Amino acid sequence: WCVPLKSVYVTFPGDVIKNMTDIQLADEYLKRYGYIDVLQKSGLQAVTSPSKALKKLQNQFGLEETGKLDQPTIDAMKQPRCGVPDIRN
Amino acid sequence: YQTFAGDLKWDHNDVTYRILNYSPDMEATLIDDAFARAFKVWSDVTPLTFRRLFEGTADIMISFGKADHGDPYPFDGKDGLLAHAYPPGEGIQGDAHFDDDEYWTLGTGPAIKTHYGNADGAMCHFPFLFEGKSYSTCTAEGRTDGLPWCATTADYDKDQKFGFCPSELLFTFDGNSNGAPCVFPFVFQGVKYDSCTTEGRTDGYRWCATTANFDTDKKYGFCPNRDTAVIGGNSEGEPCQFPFTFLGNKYSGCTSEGRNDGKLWCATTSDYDTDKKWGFCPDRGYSLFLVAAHEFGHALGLDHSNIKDALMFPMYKYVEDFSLHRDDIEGIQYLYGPKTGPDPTPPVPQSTTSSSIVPTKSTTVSTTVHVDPSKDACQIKEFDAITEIQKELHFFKDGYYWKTSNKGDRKGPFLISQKWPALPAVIHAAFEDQLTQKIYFFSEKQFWVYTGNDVLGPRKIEKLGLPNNLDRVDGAVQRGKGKVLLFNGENFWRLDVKAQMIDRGYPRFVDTVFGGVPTDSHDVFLYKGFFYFCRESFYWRMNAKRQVDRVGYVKHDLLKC
Repeated sequence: WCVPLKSVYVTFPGDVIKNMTDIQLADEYLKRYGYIDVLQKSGLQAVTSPSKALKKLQNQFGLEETGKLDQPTIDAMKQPRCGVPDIRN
Repeated sequence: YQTFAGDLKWDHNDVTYRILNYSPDMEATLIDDAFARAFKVWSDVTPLTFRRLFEGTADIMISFGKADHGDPYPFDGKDGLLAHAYPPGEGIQGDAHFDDDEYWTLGTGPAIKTHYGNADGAMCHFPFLFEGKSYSTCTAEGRTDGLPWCATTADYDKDQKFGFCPSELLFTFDGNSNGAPCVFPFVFQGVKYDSCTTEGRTDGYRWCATTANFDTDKKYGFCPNRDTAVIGGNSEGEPCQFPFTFLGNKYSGCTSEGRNDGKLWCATTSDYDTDKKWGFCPDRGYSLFLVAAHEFGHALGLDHSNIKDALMFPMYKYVEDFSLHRDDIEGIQYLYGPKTGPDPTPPVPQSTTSSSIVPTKSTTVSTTVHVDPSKDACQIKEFDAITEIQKELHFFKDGYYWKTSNKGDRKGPFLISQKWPALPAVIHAAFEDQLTQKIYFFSEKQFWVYTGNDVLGPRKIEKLGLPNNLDRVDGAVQRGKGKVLLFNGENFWRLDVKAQMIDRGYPRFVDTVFGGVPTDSHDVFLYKGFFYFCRESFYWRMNAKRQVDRVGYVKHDLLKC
């Protein structure tokens, strides 16, 4: 009875919050809220490193500025929030 | 705090707003109230005023929508992103959008205002007892018509107070049917429907016809969500079906199995594996008031703050007793300046030609008194005093008063100075002596006694035996003939009206005699045999057995807003 249950994750139809990996979540979050400029992809601006973007985000949310995708940062990204970007171009 | 680049702000202080549609999660009046309170957060600290428009283009257009809702920034389903708003300007600028895949409440679970029944529209009380069984949701138990209902006190068996819960059988919202209930079955494009449907729409909102045939009559409305309905998923508005089968296992309650986000869900048919119909189980939801106050901050020109306790911090956090953070105040006052002086009072021009809004005393010519129509009792959060005079409940605020009859008709605003010219603008308490029909008014350290049009006073309240350091009387309650209880904060005194003197043995502590009511009530009064203790926009009602049997909204239940 003490054997852990095997969990099966299902992608529910119509569920727009997909079962993303933490890296996918962070990537989308940093772009959506302005920490990484989406124009970077087209090569119009110098690329901001993910580490720099994460530090910016950690600074905004009062977290330790590690520049790494640590657990407190992932937890912060999963919090309900306003859709207005934090950083503007 | 931060402002938007270029310090975007409105170039006028009389900002208008319009509510374009409603969420099925909450009663329209609760939504109106949440938005009005959210605007007041900002108008309390700036010279800004907010006026609601019901048609045309307003500065701030407010709407609920799901996923792709007509702007370049789609919502993302339940949780995550809750709402967004645009900085001041023309067109979409200034507008506020709320994700209707969220569960909108007052922040602490279902906020269900009842209809009909015998509880005067009070909120449901969960859990409540009915025939010895406890209910945490609305139920159709005990009824044959399927209408969900709830008790508005903890014990229906004892108090017998109830009302009906929102359902499509009771009313619809928006649409073109003036709130008429659904008619089932109804025909849409030749197909019969026995329940609300999202067919024919791309926005996921559930609707129904309000006649038997939509194809011929084109009459429809949107279905309010029942409190038992699931949120989001692909079955919004449908109830959970227990037990249901998921991956071969049976579940008789909501589960987080199959998800890595820990959210509770259920199937809305008995077999998820074949039907794939599901939704999230109702939770505490998000406070529409708090989220709106934040979004309106953007609509007025504030960007996100990095101070965690500020309203403009981007993350949602529920707080029970909200007050604006210093950072938010500094931000908005940087843009618009501080509020200066009291609210403007309208001029009172007089003429001798037209009819009167306010009944005047026996003068030979009719006097026109123009009362500012924007003095809307329903927009007032906290009244200076409330009392029953000649069987009508009177609400006093800043030189005006309103009254409601037993039938619930609301009249006003009237000018206090017209009816009782000796009184100051702010009345802190009043009562009508049941023996003599004299009306006593209290304001700060003085009181007046009106007998018809004759007035005595002002006199100092210490003449009644009240302590000379008492700043005011906040409430008055008649206790039998010739005795009145006078309240101030956590103390009360008993006045012998005939002797015009406080009885011995007082003050006494409010909480030793009236347990369970706020000890910082700013209005205390007697109405229909109940004591009412008011704090901000809420009241605590106490029955003759000194039990608090209801907590409700002053404006909904007493003012009938």
